[in-house]
Amino acid sequence: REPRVFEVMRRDIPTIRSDEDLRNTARILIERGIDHLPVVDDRGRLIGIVTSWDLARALAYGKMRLEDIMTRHVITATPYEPIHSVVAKMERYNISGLPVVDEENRVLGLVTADDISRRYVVRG
Amino acid sequence: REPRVFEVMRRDIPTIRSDEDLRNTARILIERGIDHLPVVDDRGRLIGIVTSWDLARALAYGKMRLEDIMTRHVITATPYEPIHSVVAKMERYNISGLPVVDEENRVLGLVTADDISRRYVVRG
Ligand SMILES: C[S@@+](CC[C@H](N)C(=O)[O-])C[C@H]1O[C@@H](n2cnc3c(N)ncnc32)[C@H](O)[C@@H]1O
Ligand SMILES: C[S@@+](CC[C@H](N)C(=O)[O-])C[C@H]1O[C@@H](n2cnc3c(N)ncnc32)[C@H](O)[C@@H]1O
Repeated sequence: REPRVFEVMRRDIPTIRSDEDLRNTARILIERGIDHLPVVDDRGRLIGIVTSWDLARALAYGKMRLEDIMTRHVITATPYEPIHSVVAKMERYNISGLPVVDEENRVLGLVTADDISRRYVVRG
Repeated sequence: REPRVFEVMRRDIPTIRSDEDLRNTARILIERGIDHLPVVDDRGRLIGIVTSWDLARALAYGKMRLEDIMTRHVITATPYEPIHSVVAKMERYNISGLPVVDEENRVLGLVTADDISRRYVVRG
C-alpha cells in the first residue's frame, strides 16, 4: 500500500504574510532549519511560497522585498493524495516541497522530498 | 536489491573555490536551479559546502563573505554506499544533499533527497 500525503507531511510549519520583511523571512528559515515558507493572506489562505532559493535570488540580483521574490502560482498537495502524485509534481516543476492545503486553500502542513525519502527507505 | 549511490547521484554539478564572491555564488545556484555547491581547493579536493540556506543566512545576519557562511565539516557519500546509509545521514544532520567523493576527496557528484525520492517512488 502506498502512503498518502497525510502520513508523511509535517504539520507544525510557520507561515508568513506577503508584507514580511526580507531579513525576518530569512531569519525564520534559519531559526527553524527549514527551506520552505508558505505565504498566506489575512484569512490564512495560501497566496504564495518563498524558499531559501528565492532568498539566494534576492542576494544574487539585489531584490529587497518579499513580493519581488515569492512565487505566486503554488504547486500544492492534498492530504489524501498518493505520494507518487506528489513526486511527479516535484519532478515536473523541479521543486522540493509542496504546501498541503484543504478545500479552502488553508495551509495544513508541508510535504518535502526529505520527508518522502525518509519514509521510503528503511534504514539499515 | 537496494540501489547504491552511483545509481542515483548527479554527476554534472558545478563547484566553487572558497574566495568566490557571495553574489556570484548565489547566481550559480539560481542559473542552475540547484541548492548545493561543493567548495573545493586548487587541487579539486572538497573543503566545504554552501547551500541556498547558507545564503539565506547571509541575508539574515548580514554576512558578506563565502568563508563566513560555508560549512567546513562536510558529510559526504561514496559511490558504492547503499542509499539507506545516505538517508540515515540526511536525517541525523538535517541535510538534503551529500557530495559524492573518491578516496582522495575529489568531488564525483552529488546525491540529494530529490534524487532519492524520485528513484524510490514509481510514478503512477
Ligand atoms: C525551481 S526550484 C529549485 C530550488 C529548490 N529545489 C526549491 O524547491 O526551491 C526554486 C523555485 O521554485 C519555487 N517553488 C518551490 N516550491 C514551490 C511550490 N510548491 N510551488 C511553486 N513554486 C515553488 C520557489 O519559490 C523558487 O522560486
Ligand atoms: C541544517 S541544513 C537545513 C537546510 C537544508 N535542508 C540543507 O540541506 O541545506 C543547512 C545547513 O546544513 C549545511 N549542509 C548542507 N549539506 C551538508 C553536507 N552534506 N554536509 C555538511 N553540511 C551540510 C549547510 O551548509 C547549511 O549550513
